[in-house]
Amino acid sequence: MTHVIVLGNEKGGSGKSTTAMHLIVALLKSGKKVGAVDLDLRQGSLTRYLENRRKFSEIKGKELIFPEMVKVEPSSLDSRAESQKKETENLKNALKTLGECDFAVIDCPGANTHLSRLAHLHADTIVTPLNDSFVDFDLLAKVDPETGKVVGPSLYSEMVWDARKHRAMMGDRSGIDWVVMRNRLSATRARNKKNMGDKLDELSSRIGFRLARGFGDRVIYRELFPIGLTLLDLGGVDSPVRLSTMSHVTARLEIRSLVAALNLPAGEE
Amino acid sequence: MTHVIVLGNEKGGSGKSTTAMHLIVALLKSGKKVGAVDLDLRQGSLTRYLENRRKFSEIKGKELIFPEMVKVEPSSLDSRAESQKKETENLKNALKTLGECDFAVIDCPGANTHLSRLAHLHADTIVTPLNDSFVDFDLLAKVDPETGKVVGPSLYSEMVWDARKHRAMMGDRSGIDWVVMRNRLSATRARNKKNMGDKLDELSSRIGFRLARGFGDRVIYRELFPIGLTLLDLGGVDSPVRLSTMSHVTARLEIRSLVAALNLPAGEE
Ligand SMILES: Nc1ncnc2c1ncn2[C@@H]1O[C@H](COP(=O)(O)OP(=O)(O)OP(=O)(O)O)[C@@H](O)[C@H]1O
Ligand SMILES: Nc1ncnc2c1ncn2[C@@H]1O[C@H](COP(=O)(O)OP(=O)(O)OP(=O)(O)O)[C@@H](O)[C@H]1O
Ligand SMILES: [Mg+2]
Ligand SMILES: [Mg+2]
Repeated sequence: MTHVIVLGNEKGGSGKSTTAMHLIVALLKSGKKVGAVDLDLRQGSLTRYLENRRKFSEIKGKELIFPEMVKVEPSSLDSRAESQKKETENLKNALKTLGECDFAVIDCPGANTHLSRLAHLHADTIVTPLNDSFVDFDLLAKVDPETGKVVGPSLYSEMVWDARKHRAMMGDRSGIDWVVMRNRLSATRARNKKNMGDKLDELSSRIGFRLARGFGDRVIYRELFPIGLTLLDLGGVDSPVRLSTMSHVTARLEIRSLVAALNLPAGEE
Repeated sequence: MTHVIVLGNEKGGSGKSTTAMHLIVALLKSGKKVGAVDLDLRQGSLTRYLENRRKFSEIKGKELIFPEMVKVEPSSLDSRAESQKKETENLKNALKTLGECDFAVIDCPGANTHLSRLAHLHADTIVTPLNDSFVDFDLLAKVDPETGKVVGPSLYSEMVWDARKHRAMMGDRSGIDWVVMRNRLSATRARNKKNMGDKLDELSSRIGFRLARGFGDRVIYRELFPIGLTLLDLGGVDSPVRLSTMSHVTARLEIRSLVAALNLPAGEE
């Protein structure tokens, strides 16, 4: 049974593609078979990251570990209803192709597209990265500016709950495990960071997600994009980047903690 | 003649709404009449920022300066062609309503929507904030991973050039001034930051934008969102946030430098 992990957050630039890539490589390194689906059909950051990886491994003659990538074609039919039908079929086929994988990691765009909603419907685990900012938080929940209290869920929480509701309606008893992870955390102890932390704690039980510590804002999470590598690929004698900084060591711990926090099935050993 | 400033970048989370808000308040504070249009119809971060501002000024009984906000209704007709026709009309009417303003600031979504393309077509100045990351850069231009050379323009550059081309086809001799600004710059001197700087310099003459220094990654740019204020609103005796940190002083300079870099018309005095 392929365990589907969806990177979801309607808010752009929250870190979905970055987290998707690092999760994919972490799971591959732990010996799992991993499939990858990029539903950001236009920008395709994850696709680009993996293409860069492919080129780098060819140019350098280095063996690198790859997920099984499956394309999902967009539909540009004039009728929204018709093109959504076609896309539903395309995603179903993509997931069938990945039926032999332990995990299928689906990267969603920062928008409420039909394919993104569909992916959420198929998710066993939804991972939602979140910038340390109330601008980002605003898509999870509305906050009363006067009292600072959470007033109610917002657009993206509704998207996740629609997926949970539809699953229940279809008779599916397995719930969706929703994990929100803080991303691009600054090293400093700003009041804003504490406020965000408090609000997230308050919100998690209320709208049903678990909170994972997440990633700091570290150059190592983005500087290897042009060559398609992640921190986890480094460490060999011929590593293109010096590995010994504190930031790199902490980043490795962050990635490992995230995988642990996701409580993923051990799969067939 | 209303000078139209469009915040554009198809890449999500690059800082469009944040920059839009700070530009709006800076221009208002300099005595200009400013209109605001939020084309991110679903997420509406700019709309939310201004609603929070409205609520805060009512609750605290404080006088705050506001832009003239105009709504542009989305269309959810099933036919893409029909709904695009309706949206084109809605945006034209919105701009007509703002005809008395010195400036109209239009915030675009992090997606290639029809309204976003339309806004680019109407722009006198396009301001494109950009995270210090090749993941973001990838939407401006493709880079050869082996040589590090810029290979050609990418999706968002094409969007800007489509707007420039259409304007020329319609006989409009006034060009669009395209300014790319670096955003969320870290204080450190990372190699990644220098590489990005070099690539941007290389790219600017090649694809026709000017490069503005931009903003550092500073909590002050985001922590006042819940109360709808910006750094520029602070400084009174009853200021809710202590104003004297180095980061705040530098942020003020950054905002002022951005406005200066935009070379905006002085307007009627
Ligand atoms: N932990 C991190 N440390 C440093 N930079 C990061 C981190 N996470 C993400 N980034 C950078 O932040 C930007 C946004 O990240 P990313 O593209 O992964 O977000 P996204 O949610 O996939 O965006 P979109 O909605 O556009 O698909 C990118 O420039 C990326 O390199
Ligand atoms: N200079 C900055 N310093 C600190 N935080 C920033 C800065 N610029 C933007 N941010 C934060 O980064 C995130 C993305 O910014 P913002 O929402 O303005 O981007 P956007 O381009 O409008 O995104 P979208 O594509 O979703 O509309 C927000 O959480 C915002 O608070
Ligand atoms: Mg992405
Ligand atoms: Mg925005």
